[in-house]
Amino acid sequence: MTHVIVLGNEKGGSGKSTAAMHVVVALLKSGRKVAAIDLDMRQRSLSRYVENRRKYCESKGIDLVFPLMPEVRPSSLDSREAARQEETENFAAALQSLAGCDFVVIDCPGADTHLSRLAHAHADTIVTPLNDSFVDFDLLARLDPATGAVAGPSLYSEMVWAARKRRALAGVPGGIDWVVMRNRLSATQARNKREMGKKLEDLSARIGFRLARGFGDRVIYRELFPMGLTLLDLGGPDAPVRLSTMSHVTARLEIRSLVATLKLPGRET
Amino acid sequence: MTHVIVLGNEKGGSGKSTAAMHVVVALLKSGRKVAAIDLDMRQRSLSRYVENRRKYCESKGIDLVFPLMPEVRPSSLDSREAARQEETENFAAALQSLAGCDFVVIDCPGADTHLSRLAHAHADTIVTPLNDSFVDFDLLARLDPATGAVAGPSLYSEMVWAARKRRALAGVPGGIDWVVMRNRLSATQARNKREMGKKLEDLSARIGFRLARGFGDRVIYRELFPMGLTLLDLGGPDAPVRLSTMSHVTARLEIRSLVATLKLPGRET
Ligand SMILES: Nc1ncnc2c1ncn2[C@@H]1O[C@H](COP(=O)(O)OP(=O)(O)OP(=O)(O)O)[C@@H](O)[C@H]1O
Ligand SMILES: Nc1ncnc2c1ncn2[C@@H]1O[C@H](COP(=O)(O)OP(=O)(O)OP(=O)(O)O)[C@@H](O)[C@H]1O
Ligand SMILES: [Mg+2]
Ligand SMILES: [Mg+2]
Repeated sequence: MTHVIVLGNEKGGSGKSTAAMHVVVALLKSGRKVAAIDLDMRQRSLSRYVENRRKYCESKGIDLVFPLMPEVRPSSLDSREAARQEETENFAAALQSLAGCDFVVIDCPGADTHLSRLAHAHADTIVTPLNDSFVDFDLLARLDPATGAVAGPSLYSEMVWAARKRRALAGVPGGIDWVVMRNRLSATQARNKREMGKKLEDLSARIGFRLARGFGDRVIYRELFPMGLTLLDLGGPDAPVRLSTMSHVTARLEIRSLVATLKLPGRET
Repeated sequence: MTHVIVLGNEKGGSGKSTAAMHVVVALLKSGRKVAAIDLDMRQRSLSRYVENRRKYCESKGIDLVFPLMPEVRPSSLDSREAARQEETENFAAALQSLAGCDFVVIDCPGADTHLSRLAHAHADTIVTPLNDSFVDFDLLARLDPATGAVAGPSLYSEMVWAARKRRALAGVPGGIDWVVMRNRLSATQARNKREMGKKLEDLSARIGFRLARGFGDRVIYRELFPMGLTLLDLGGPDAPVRLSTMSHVTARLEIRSLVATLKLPGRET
Protein backbone atom coordinates (compact mmCIF):
# COMPACT_ATOMS: atom_id res chain seq x y z
CA MET A 1 0.00 0.00 0.00
CA THR A 2 1.86 3.06 -1.27
CA HIS A 3 1.72 6.01 1.08
CA VAL A 4 1.75 9.38 -0.70
CA ILE A 5 3.47 12.29 1.06
CA VAL A 6 2.95 15.68 -0.58
CA LEU A 7 5.13 18.71 0.19
CA GLY A 8 2.68 21.51 -0.36
CA ASN A 9 2.54 25.24 0.22
CA GLU A 10 1.53 27.70 -2.43
CA LYS A 11 3.82 30.26 -0.76
CA GLY A 12 7.16 30.34 -2.50
CA GLY A 13 10.34 29.55 -0.64
CA SER A 14 8.67 28.03 2.41
CA GLY A 15 10.99 25.02 2.26
CA LYS A 16 9.08 22.36 0.30
CA SER A 17 11.99 21.12 -1.85
CA THR A 18 14.39 21.19 1.09
CA ALA A 19 12.01 19.19 3.28
CA ALA A 20 11.23 16.83 0.37
CA MET A 21 14.91 15.93 -0.15
CA HIS A 22 15.54 15.32 3.54
CA VAL A 23 12.39 13.21 3.99
CA VAL A 24 13.30 11.18 0.87
CA VAL A 25 16.84 10.46 2.11
CA ALA A 26 15.66 9.73 5.68
CA LEU A 27 13.12 7.16 4.43
CA LEU A 28 15.60 5.59 1.98
CA LYS A 29 18.15 5.22 4.78
CA SER A 30 15.53 3.46 6.91
CA GLY A 31 15.42 0.81 4.17
CA ARG A 32 12.10 1.75 2.51
CA LYS A 33 11.37 1.78 -1.22
CA VAL A 34 10.94 5.47 -2.00
CA ALA A 35 9.96 7.33 -5.15
CA ALA A 36 9.99 11.10 -5.63
CA ILE A 37 7.99 13.20 -8.09
CA ASP A 38 9.04 16.78 -8.84
CA LEU A 39 5.98 18.74 -9.94
CA ASP A 40 7.94 21.99 -10.24
CA MET A 41 8.88 21.23 -13.81
CA ARG A 42 10.20 24.72 -14.46
CA GLN A 43 12.59 25.22 -11.52
CA ARG A 44 13.00 21.50 -10.85
CA SER A 45 14.82 22.13 -7.53
CA LEU A 46 14.30 18.55 -6.31
CA SER A 47 15.28 17.03 -9.67
CA ARG A 48 18.38 19.26 -9.70
CA TYR A 49 19.26 18.16 -6.16
CA VAL A 50 19.12 14.49 -7.26
CA GLU A 51 20.95 15.27 -10.55
CA ASN A 52 23.75 16.90 -8.54
CA ARG A 53 23.81 13.77 -6.34
CA ARG A 54 24.20 11.49 -9.42
CA LYS A 55 27.06 13.58 -10.87
CA TYR A 56 28.78 13.76 -7.48
CA CYS A 57 28.60 9.97 -7.10
CA GLU A 58 29.97 9.47 -10.62
CA SER A 59 32.85 11.88 -10.14
CA LYS A 60 33.82 10.46 -6.69
CA GLY A 61 33.07 6.83 -7.57
CA ILE A 62 30.82 6.35 -4.54
CA ASP A 63 27.37 4.87 -3.89
CA LEU A 64 24.47 6.72 -2.28
CA VAL A 65 20.77 5.90 -1.89
CA PHE A 66 18.52 7.21 -4.67
CA PRO A 67 14.74 7.48 -5.05
CA LEU A 68 12.92 6.29 -8.18
CA MET A 69 12.07 9.48 -10.05
CA PRO A 70 9.46 9.26 -12.82
CA GLU A 71 8.76 12.47 -14.73
CA VAL A 72 5.31 14.03 -14.91
CA ARG A 73 5.40 16.52 -17.76
CA PRO A 74 3.18 19.59 -17.70
CA SER A 75 1.11 19.89 -20.90
CA SER A 76 1.93 22.46 -23.55
CA LEU A 77 -1.49 22.30 -25.26
CA ASP A 78 -3.02 25.70 -25.94
CA SER A 79 -6.41 24.94 -24.42
CA ARG A 80 -6.19 24.96 -20.62
CA GLU A 81 -9.05 22.45 -20.46
CA ALA A 82 -7.22 20.00 -22.75
CA ALA A 83 -3.94 20.62 -20.90
CA ARG A 84 -5.55 19.70 -17.58
CA GLN A 85 -6.86 16.44 -19.09
CA GLU A 86 -3.42 15.50 -20.41
CA GLU A 87 -1.77 16.27 -17.06
CA THR A 88 -4.39 14.24 -15.16
CA GLU A 89 -3.50 11.25 -17.38
CA ASN A 90 0.29 11.76 -17.02
CA PHE A 91 -0.03 12.01 -13.24
CA ALA A 92 -2.21 8.90 -12.93
CA ALA A 93 0.20 6.93 -15.11
CA ALA A 94 3.20 7.98 -13.01
CA LEU A 95 1.46 7.02 -9.74
CA GLN A 96 0.46 3.65 -11.16
CA SER A 97 4.06 2.89 -12.14
CA LEU A 98 5.01 3.37 -8.47
CA ALA A 99 2.57 0.88 -6.99
CA GLY A 100 5.48 -1.21 -5.66
CA CYS A 101 6.91 1.63 -3.55
CA ASP A 102 6.41 2.11 0.19
CA PHE A 103 6.41 5.90 -0.18
CA VAL A 104 5.98 8.45 -2.93
CA VAL A 105 7.19 11.93 -1.97
CA ILE A 106 5.76 14.66 -4.21
CA ASP A 107 7.34 18.13 -4.28
CA CYS A 108 4.87 20.82 -5.39
CA PRO A 109 5.69 24.19 -6.94
CA GLY A 110 5.08 27.44 -5.05
CA ALA A 111 2.07 28.18 -7.24
CA ASP A 112 -1.49 27.02 -7.80
CA THR A 113 -1.17 24.57 -10.68
CA HIS A 114 -3.45 21.77 -11.83
CA LEU A 115 -0.74 19.17 -11.14
CA SER A 116 -0.29 20.53 -7.63
CA ARG A 117 -4.04 20.21 -6.98
CA LEU A 118 -3.98 16.63 -8.30
CA ALA A 119 -1.14 15.79 -5.94
CA HIS A 120 -3.01 17.27 -2.99
CA ALA A 121 -6.11 15.24 -3.86
CA HIS A 122 -4.01 12.03 -3.93
CA ALA A 123 -2.13 12.73 -0.71
CA ASP A 124 -2.27 10.51 2.36
CA THR A 125 -0.05 13.02 4.19
CA ILE A 126 0.43 16.70 3.30
CA VAL A 127 3.49 18.35 4.83
CA THR A 128 3.36 22.14 4.70
CA PRO A 129 6.61 23.90 5.63
CA LEU A 130 6.18 27.52 6.71
CA ASN A 131 8.63 30.36 7.34
CA ASP A 132 8.18 31.84 10.81
CA SER A 133 6.64 34.92 9.24
CA PHE A 134 3.24 36.57 9.06
CA VAL A 135 3.81 37.03 5.33
CA ASP A 136 3.83 33.23 4.98
CA PHE A 137 1.05 32.84 7.59
CA ASP A 138 -1.17 35.02 5.38
CA LEU A 139 -1.59 32.11 2.94
CA LEU A 140 -3.00 29.91 5.71
CA ALA A 141 -5.24 32.48 7.41
CA ARG A 142 -5.99 36.20 7.50
CA LEU A 143 -5.36 38.26 10.60
CA ASP A 144 -7.33 41.38 11.52
CA PRO A 145 -4.95 44.35 11.03
CA ALA A 146 -6.33 46.18 14.07
CA THR A 147 -6.74 43.35 16.60
CA GLY A 148 -4.42 40.63 15.27
CA ALA A 149 -7.20 38.06 15.71
CA VAL A 150 -7.53 35.20 13.22
CA ALA A 151 -10.13 36.40 10.70
CA GLY A 152 -10.63 33.32 8.53
CA PRO A 153 -8.91 30.70 6.35
CA SER A 154 -6.92 31.82 3.35
CA LEU A 155 -6.00 30.48 -0.11
CA TYR A 156 -3.78 27.56 0.77
CA SER A 157 -6.04 26.25 3.58
CA GLU A 158 -8.88 26.33 1.06
CA MET A 159 -6.74 24.29 -1.34
CA VAL A 160 -6.15 21.60 1.28
CA TRP A 161 -9.84 21.57 2.19
CA ALA A 162 -10.76 21.19 -1.48
CA ALA A 163 -8.39 18.20 -1.66
CA ARG A 164 -9.97 16.66 1.46
CA LYS A 165 -13.45 17.13 -0.01
CA ARG A 166 -12.39 15.65 -3.36
CA ARG A 167 -10.93 12.60 -1.62
CA ALA A 168 -14.10 12.10 0.42
CA LEU A 169 -16.32 12.43 -2.68
CA ALA A 170 -14.11 9.89 -4.50
CA GLY A 171 -14.87 7.48 -1.65
CA VAL A 172 -11.22 7.05 -0.66
CA PRO A 173 -11.10 5.78 2.93
CA GLY A 174 -9.19 7.68 5.61
CA GLY A 175 -8.71 11.42 5.68
CA ILE A 176 -5.62 13.39 4.67
CA ASP A 177 -3.17 13.87 7.54
CA TRP A 178 -2.12 17.53 7.27
CA VAL A 179 1.08 18.45 9.10
CA VAL A 180 2.33 22.05 9.17
CA MET A 181 6.06 22.29 9.96
CA ARG A 182 7.71 25.51 11.04
CA ASN A 183 10.85 26.12 8.99
CA ARG A 184 13.94 28.36 9.13
CA LEU A 185 13.28 29.03 12.82
CA SER A 186 15.62 31.70 14.10
CA ALA A 187 17.90 31.15 17.09
CA THR A 188 16.94 34.69 18.14
CA GLN A 189 13.75 36.65 17.19
CA ALA A 190 12.04 35.31 20.35
CA ARG A 191 8.94 37.51 20.39
CA ASN A 192 8.03 36.87 16.75
CA LYS A 193 8.58 33.13 17.29
CA ARG A 194 6.22 33.17 20.29
CA GLU A 195 3.58 35.15 18.37
CA MET A 196 3.71 32.80 15.38
CA GLY A 197 3.60 29.79 17.72
CA LYS A 198 0.42 31.06 19.41
CA LYS A 199 -1.36 31.83 16.14
CA LEU A 200 -0.40 28.43 14.69
CA GLU A 201 -1.64 26.52 17.77
CA ASP A 202 -4.91 28.47 17.57
CA LEU A 203 -5.23 27.77 13.85
CA SER A 204 -4.33 24.06 14.01
CA ALA A 205 -7.52 23.25 15.89
CA ARG A 206 -9.67 25.47 13.69
CA ILE A 207 -8.57 24.31 10.27
CA GLY A 208 -7.45 20.77 11.07
CA PHE A 209 -3.70 20.37 10.88
CA ARG A 210 -1.09 18.98 13.29
CA LEU A 211 1.82 21.25 14.09
CA ALA A 212 5.35 19.80 13.79
CA ARG A 213 8.24 21.47 15.59
CA GLY A 214 10.11 21.78 12.28
CA PHE A 215 13.59 22.87 11.28
CA GLY A 216 15.83 25.69 12.44
CA ASP A 217 17.46 28.00 9.89
CA ARG A 218 20.70 26.04 9.46
CA VAL A 219 23.24 26.34 6.68
CA ILE A 220 23.64 22.52 6.67
CA TYR A 221 20.13 22.28 5.12
CA ARG A 222 21.29 24.09 2.00
CA GLU A 223 25.08 24.21 1.64
CA LEU A 224 25.22 20.62 0.36
CA PHE A 225 22.76 21.22 -2.52
CA PRO A 226 25.50 21.68 -5.17
CA MET A 227 26.84 18.19 -4.34
CA GLY A 228 23.40 16.65 -4.02
CA LEU A 229 24.16 15.58 -0.45
CA THR A 230 22.23 15.92 2.79
CA LEU A 231 23.38 15.90 6.41
CA LEU A 232 22.21 12.28 6.57
CA ASP A 233 24.77 11.25 3.92
CA LEU A 234 27.70 12.62 5.95
CA GLY A 235 29.66 10.99 8.71
CA GLY A 236 32.02 8.86 6.65
CA PRO A 237 35.79 9.54 6.59
CA ASP A 238 35.70 11.27 3.21
CA ALA A 239 32.67 13.47 3.93
CA PRO A 240 33.07 16.87 2.24
CA VAL A 241 31.78 18.72 5.32
CA ARG A 242 32.95 17.92 8.86
CA LEU A 243 30.00 16.84 11.01
CA SER A 244 31.18 18.53 14.12
CA THR A 245 28.88 21.30 15.14
CA MET A 246 25.96 21.54 17.52
CA SER A 247 23.91 22.70 14.54
CA HIS A 248 24.53 19.41 12.71
CA VAL A 249 23.60 17.30 15.71
CA THR A 250 20.42 19.29 16.27
CA ALA A 251 19.55 19.14 12.56
CA ARG A 252 19.73 15.33 12.67
CA LEU A 253 17.34 15.34 15.61
CA GLU A 254 15.03 17.71 13.73
CA ILE A 255 14.88 15.42 10.70
CA ARG A 256 14.29 12.32 12.83
CA SER A 257 11.64 14.15 14.87
CA LEU A 258 9.85 15.29 11.70
CA VAL A 259 9.65 11.75 10.33
CA ALA A 260 8.41 10.47 13.71
CA THR A 261 5.78 13.22 13.83
CA LEU A 262 4.48 12.12 10.42
CA LYS A 263 3.44 8.78 12.04
CA LEU A 264 4.03 6.95 8.76
CA PRO A 265 2.85 3.37 8.27
CA GLY A 266 5.14 0.37 8.46
CA ARG A 267 7.89 -0.49 10.94
CA GLU A 268 9.21 2.35 13.08
CA THR A 269 10.73 4.89 10.70
CA MET B 1 9.54 60.18 -17.48
CA THR B 2 8.27 57.24 -15.46
CA HIS B 3 10.99 54.92 -14.23
CA VAL B 4 9.87 51.29 -13.96
CA ILE B 5 11.41 49.16 -11.19
CA VAL B 6 10.63 45.45 -11.37
CA LEU B 7 11.11 43.08 -8.42
CA GLY B 8 11.89 39.86 -10.24
CA ASN B 9 13.08 36.40 -9.34
CA GLU B 10 11.38 33.26 -10.49
CA LYS B 11 12.59 31.56 -7.28
CA GLY B 12 9.86 31.64 -4.68
CA GLY B 13 10.41 33.34 -1.35
CA SER B 14 13.55 35.21 -2.37
CA GLY B 15 12.14 38.48 -0.94
CA LYS B 16 10.50 40.25 -3.89
CA SER B 17 7.34 41.42 -2.11
CA THR B 18 9.29 42.42 1.02
CA ALA B 19 11.78 44.45 -1.03
CA ALA B 20 8.95 45.92 -3.14
CA MET B 21 7.10 47.27 -0.08
CA HIS B 22 10.22 48.78 1.45
CA VAL B 23 11.33 50.41 -1.82
CA VAL B 24 7.80 51.80 -2.36
CA VAL B 25 7.65 53.36 1.12
CA ALA B 26 11.24 54.68 0.91
CA LEU B 27 10.50 56.44 -2.41
CA LEU B 28 7.14 57.80 -1.17
CA LYS B 29 8.84 59.19 1.92
CA SER B 30 11.39 60.95 -0.29
CA GLY B 31 8.47 62.86 -1.81
CA ARG B 32 8.17 61.03 -5.13
CA LYS B 33 4.94 60.03 -6.91
CA VAL B 34 4.98 56.24 -6.69
CA ALA B 35 2.68 53.58 -8.09
CA ALA B 36 2.83 49.85 -7.35
CA ILE B 37 1.56 46.95 -9.44
CA ASP B 38 1.11 43.51 -7.87
CA LEU B 39 1.44 40.86 -10.58
CA ASP B 40 1.04 38.00 -8.11
CA MET B 41 -2.72 38.08 -8.45
CA ARG B 42 -3.17 34.80 -6.62
CA GLN B 43 -1.15 35.37 -3.43
CA ARG B 44 -1.28 39.17 -3.69
CA SER B 45 1.30 39.62 -0.88
CA LEU B 46 2.02 43.25 -1.84
CA SER B 47 -1.68 44.10 -2.26
CA ARG B 48 -2.39 42.44 1.11
CA TYR B 49 0.43 44.46 2.71
CA VAL B 50 -1.13 47.71 1.44
CA GLU B 51 -4.67 46.52 2.34
CA ASN B 52 -3.48 45.87 5.92
CA ARG B 53 -1.97 49.39 5.89
CA ARG B 54 -5.32 50.93 4.85
CA LYS B 55 -7.26 49.06 7.54
CA TYR B 56 -4.66 49.95 10.16
CA CYS B 57 -4.87 53.64 9.26
CA GLU B 58 -8.67 53.56 9.37
CA SER B 59 -8.78 51.82 12.75
CA LYS B 60 -6.16 54.13 14.33
CA GLY B 61 -7.33 57.30 12.57
CA ILE B 62 -3.83 58.06 11.24
CA ASP B 63 -2.33 59.07 7.89
CA LEU B 64 0.42 57.19 6.09
CA VAL B 65 1.87 57.46 2.58
CA PHE B 66 0.26 55.20 -0.02
CA PRO B 67 1.21 54.24 -3.59
CA LEU B 68 -1.30 54.37 -6.46
CA MET B 69 -2.22 50.74 -7.07
CA PRO B 70 -3.95 49.87 -10.36
CA GLU B 71 -4.96 46.25 -10.83
CA VAL B 72 -3.74 44.16 -13.74
CA ARG B 73 -6.00 41.13 -13.93
CA PRO B 74 -4.71 37.82 -15.28
CA SER B 75 -6.93 36.48 -18.05
CA SER B 76 -9.25 33.53 -17.50
CA LEU B 77 -9.72 32.74 -21.20
CA ASP B 78 -9.29 29.06 -22.04
CA SER B 79 -6.88 29.60 -24.92
CA ARG B 80 -3.42 30.50 -23.60
CA GLU B 81 -2.74 32.48 -26.79
CA ALA B 82 -5.86 34.59 -26.30
CA ALA B 83 -5.14 34.94 -22.58
CA ARG B 84 -1.67 36.34 -23.32
CA GLN B 85 -3.19 38.90 -25.71
CA GLU B 86 -5.71 40.07 -23.11
CA GLU B 87 -3.00 40.34 -20.43
CA THR B 88 -0.71 42.30 -22.78
CA GLU B 89 -3.54 44.83 -23.27
CA ASN B 90 -4.41 45.02 -19.53
CA PHE B 91 -0.75 45.59 -18.68
CA ALA B 92 -0.24 48.31 -21.31
CA ALA B 93 -3.40 50.09 -20.16
CA ALA B 94 -2.27 50.05 -16.52
CA LEU B 95 1.20 51.42 -17.38
CA GLN B 96 -0.35 54.18 -19.50
CA SER B 97 -2.58 55.27 -16.63
CA LEU B 98 0.59 55.78 -14.55
CA ALA B 99 2.37 58.13 -16.95
CA GLY B 100 2.28 60.91 -14.35
CA CYS B 101 4.23 58.93 -11.76
CA ASP B 102 7.96 59.22 -11.02
CA PHE B 103 8.24 55.50 -10.26
CA VAL B 104 6.25 52.36 -10.89
CA VAL B 105 7.31 49.44 -8.70
CA ILE B 106 6.15 46.07 -10.05
CA ASP B 107 6.14 42.97 -7.82
CA CYS B 108 6.38 39.74 -9.82
CA PRO B 109 5.21 36.29 -8.74
CA GLY B 110 7.71 33.50 -8.00
CA ALA B 111 6.81 31.80 -11.28
CA ASP B 112 7.28 32.19 -15.02
CA THR B 113 4.08 33.94 -16.12
CA HIS B 114 3.30 35.99 -19.21
CA LEU B 115 2.62 39.09 -17.08
CA SER B 116 5.95 38.66 -15.33
CA ARG B 117 7.76 38.49 -18.68
CA LEU B 118 5.93 41.63 -19.84
CA ALA B 119 7.02 43.46 -16.69
CA HIS B 120 10.64 42.40 -17.24
CA ALA B 121 10.52 43.65 -20.83
CA HIS B 122 9.22 47.06 -19.63
CA ALA B 123 11.71 47.43 -16.79
CA ASP B 124 14.24 50.25 -16.53
CA THR B 125 15.61 48.60 -13.37
CA ILE B 126 15.22 44.95 -12.35
CA VAL B 127 15.91 44.22 -8.67
CA THR B 128 16.46 40.53 -7.98
CA PRO B 129 16.53 39.59 -4.28
CA LEU B 130 18.26 36.28 -3.54
CA ASN B 131 18.52 34.12 -0.43
CA ASP B 132 22.14 33.40 0.48
CA SER B 133 21.67 29.84 -0.69
CA PHE B 134 22.91 27.67 -3.52
CA VAL B 135 19.34 26.45 -3.98
CA ASP B 136 18.39 30.04 -4.92
CA PHE B 137 21.66 30.55 -6.83
CA ASP B 138 20.72 27.59 -9.04
CA LEU B 139 18.12 29.76 -10.81
CA LEU B 140 20.80 32.27 -11.82
CA ALA B 141 23.54 29.82 -12.81
CA ARG B 142 24.47 26.15 -12.65
CA LEU B 143 27.49 24.99 -10.67
CA ASP B 144 29.51 21.87 -11.52
CA PRO B 145 28.76 19.29 -8.78
CA ALA B 146 32.33 18.00 -8.76
CA THR B 147 34.35 21.23 -9.05
CA GLY B 148 31.91 23.93 -7.89
CA ALA B 149 32.81 26.05 -10.93
CA VAL B 150 30.14 28.17 -12.62
CA ALA B 151 28.87 26.02 -15.49
CA GLY B 152 26.51 28.40 -17.30
CA PRO B 153 23.49 30.69 -16.92
CA SER B 154 20.22 29.25 -15.69
CA LEU B 155 16.49 29.89 -16.16
CA TYR B 156 16.09 33.27 -14.52
CA SER B 157 19.22 34.79 -16.08
CA GLU B 158 17.84 33.68 -19.42
CA MET B 159 14.56 35.43 -18.62
CA VAL B 160 16.36 38.71 -17.91
CA TRP B 161 18.43 38.36 -21.09
CA ALA B 162 15.26 37.72 -23.11
CA ALA B 163 13.81 40.94 -21.63
CA ARG B 164 16.98 42.87 -22.54
CA LYS B 165 16.84 41.52 -26.08
CA ARG B 166 13.14 42.35 -26.42
CA ARG B 167 13.77 45.90 -25.25
CA ALA B 168 16.64 46.33 -27.71
CA LEU B 169 14.56 44.95 -30.61
CA ALA B 170 11.72 47.32 -29.68
CA GLY B 171 14.21 50.16 -30.09
CA VAL B 172 13.84 51.39 -26.52
CA PRO B 173 16.93 53.47 -25.63
CA GLY B 174 19.09 52.56 -22.64
CA GLY B 175 19.61 49.08 -21.33
CA ILE B 176 17.97 47.45 -18.31
CA ASP B 177 19.90 48.05 -15.09
CA TRP B 178 19.90 44.65 -13.36
CA VAL B 179 20.69 44.69 -9.65
CA VAL B 180 20.93 41.47 -7.65
CA MET B 181 20.49 42.03 -3.91
CA ARG B 182 21.44 39.46 -1.31
CA ASN B 183 18.62 38.93 1.14
CA ARG B 184 18.09 37.32 4.55
CA LEU B 185 21.84 37.40 5.19
CA SER B 186 22.69 35.52 8.35
CA ALA B 187 24.63 37.10 11.19
CA THR B 188 26.50 33.78 11.43
CA GLN B 189 27.02 31.18 8.63
CA ALA B 190 30.28 32.89 7.66
CA ARG B 191 31.71 30.28 5.30
CA ASN B 192 28.53 29.91 3.24
CA LYS B 193 28.22 33.72 3.05
CA ARG B 194 31.81 33.97 1.76
CA GLU B 195 31.23 31.21 -0.81
CA MET B 196 28.02 32.80 -2.10
CA GLY B 197 29.73 36.21 -2.21
CA LYS B 198 32.57 34.86 -4.37
CA LYS B 199 30.24 33.08 -6.79
CA LEU B 200 28.03 36.16 -7.12
CA GLU B 201 30.98 38.49 -7.79
CA ASP B 202 32.20 36.05 -10.44
CA LEU B 203 28.74 35.82 -12.00
CA SER B 204 27.99 39.56 -11.96
CA ALA B 205 30.66 40.25 -14.55
CA ARG B 206 29.69 37.26 -16.69
CA ILE B 207 25.95 37.78 -16.93
CA GLY B 208 25.76 41.53 -16.46
CA PHE B 209 24.26 42.48 -13.12
CA ARG B 210 25.40 44.79 -10.32
CA LEU B 211 25.55 43.27 -6.86
CA ALA B 212 23.87 45.19 -4.00
CA ARG B 213 24.86 44.48 -0.42
CA GLY B 214 21.22 43.73 0.41
CA PHE B 215 19.30 43.02 3.61
CA GLY B 216 20.09 40.94 6.67
CA ASP B 217 17.57 38.40 7.97
CA ARG B 218 15.77 40.72 10.41
CA VAL B 219 12.39 40.21 12.02
CA ILE B 220 11.62 43.93 11.51
CA TYR B 221 11.31 43.25 7.76
CA ARG B 222 8.33 40.99 8.36
CA GLU B 223 6.76 41.40 11.79
CA LEU B 224 4.92 44.57 10.73
CA PHE B 225 3.16 42.95 7.74
CA PRO B 226 -0.14 42.34 9.62
CA MET B 227 -0.38 46.10 10.30
CA GLY B 228 0.80 47.11 6.84
CA LEU B 229 3.68 49.06 8.36
CA THR B 230 7.38 49.16 7.58
CA LEU B 231 10.37 50.17 9.70
CA LEU B 232 10.32 53.52 7.84
CA ASP B 233 6.84 54.32 9.21
CA LEU B 234 7.99 53.94 12.82
CA GLY B 235 9.62 56.46 15.11
CA GLY B 236 6.57 58.39 16.22
CA PRO B 237 5.39 58.35 19.87
CA ASP B 238 2.54 55.90 19.17
CA ALA B 239 4.57 53.48 17.07
CA PRO B 240 3.44 49.87 17.72
CA VAL B 241 7.03 48.61 17.84
CA ARG B 242 9.78 50.38 19.76
CA LEU B 243 12.58 51.42 17.42
CA SER B 244 15.37 50.71 19.80
CA THR B 245 17.53 47.91 18.59
CA MET B 246 20.75 47.72 16.62
CA SER B 247 18.87 45.60 14.11
CA HIS B 248 16.41 48.45 13.41
CA VAL B 249 19.17 51.01 12.95
CA THR B 250 21.07 48.69 10.60
CA ALA B 251 17.89 47.85 8.68
CA ARG B 252 17.30 51.57 8.02
CA LEU B 253 20.84 51.85 6.66
CA GLU B 254 20.25 48.76 4.50
CA ILE B 255 17.11 50.24 2.94
CA ARG B 256 18.77 53.60 2.32
CA SER B 257 21.84 51.88 0.88
CA LEU B 258 19.69 49.78 -1.47
CA VAL B 259 17.88 52.83 -2.85
CA ALA B 260 21.23 54.62 -3.31
CA THR B 261 22.66 51.56 -5.11
CA LEU B 262 19.75 51.64 -7.56
CA LYS B 263 21.04 55.03 -8.81
CA LEU B 264 17.51 56.13 -9.62
CA PRO B 265 16.87 59.27 -11.69
CA GLY B 266 15.77 62.57 -10.18
CA ARG B 267 17.02 64.42 -7.11
CA GLU B 268 19.07 62.41 -4.62
CA THR B 269 16.78 59.66 -3.32
N1 LIG C 1 15.74 24.88 7.37
C1 LIG C 1 16.43 25.64 6.50
N2 LIG C 1 17.60 26.18 6.86
C2 LIG C 1 18.30 26.97 6.00
N3 LIG C 1 17.90 27.28 4.75
C3 LIG C 1 16.73 26.75 4.34
C4 LIG C 1 15.95 25.90 5.17
N4 LIG C 1 14.84 25.54 4.48
C5 LIG C 1 14.93 26.13 3.28
N5 LIG C 1 16.07 26.86 3.18
C6 LIG C 1 16.46 27.71 2.05
O1 LIG C 1 15.36 28.58 1.80
C7 LIG C 1 15.16 28.71 0.39
C8 LIG C 1 13.78 28.18 0.03
O2 LIG C 1 13.73 26.79 0.27
P1 LIG C 1 13.09 25.77 -0.80
O3 LIG C 1 13.63 26.03 -2.16
O4 LIG C 1 13.26 24.41 -0.25
O5 LIG C 1 11.58 26.23 -0.73
P2 LIG C 1 10.40 25.84 -1.70
O6 LIG C 1 9.16 25.95 -0.88
O7 LIG C 1 10.66 24.54 -2.37
O8 LIG C 1 10.44 27.01 -2.77
P3 LIG C 1 9.62 27.09 -4.17
O9 LIG C 1 8.28 27.61 -3.79
O10 LIG C 1 10.43 28.06 -4.98
O11 LIG C 1 9.58 25.69 -4.74
C9 LIG C 1 16.28 27.97 -0.30
O12 LIG C 1 17.32 28.88 -0.55
C10 LIG C 1 16.70 26.94 0.76
O13 LIG C 1 18.05 26.57 0.62
N1 LIG D 1 15.28 40.53 4.94
C1 LIG D 1 14.37 39.73 5.48
N2 LIG D 1 14.41 39.47 6.81
C2 LIG D 1 13.51 38.64 7.38
N3 LIG D 1 12.54 38.00 6.72
C3 LIG D 1 12.45 38.22 5.39
C4 LIG D 1 13.35 39.10 4.70
N4 LIG D 1 13.01 39.10 3.39
C5 LIG D 1 11.96 38.27 3.26
N5 LIG D 1 11.62 37.74 4.46
C6 LIG D 1 10.57 36.73 4.70
O1 LIG D 1 10.85 35.66 3.80
C7 LIG D 1 9.64 35.16 3.22
C8 LIG D 1 9.67 35.36 1.71
O2 LIG D 1 9.68 36.74 1.41
P1 LIG D 1 8.72 37.37 0.29
O3 LIG D 1 7.32 36.92 0.45
O4 LIG D 1 8.95 38.85 0.29
O5 LIG D 1 9.37 36.71 -0.99
P2 LIG D 1 8.79 36.67 -2.47
O6 LIG D 1 9.98 36.54 -3.34
O7 LIG D 1 7.87 37.81 -2.72
O8 LIG D 1 7.96 35.32 -2.47
P3 LIG D 1 6.96 34.77 -3.62
O9 LIG D 1 7.85 34.13 -4.64
O10 LIG D 1 6.10 33.78 -2.89
O11 LIG D 1 6.22 35.95 -4.15
C9 LIG D 1 8.50 35.91 3.90
O12 LIG D 1 8.06 35.15 5.00
C10 LIG D 1 9.16 37.20 4.37
O13 LIG D 1 8.53 37.74 5.51
MG1 LIG E 1 10.65 24.06 -4.39
MG1 LIG F 1 5.91 37.81 -3.41
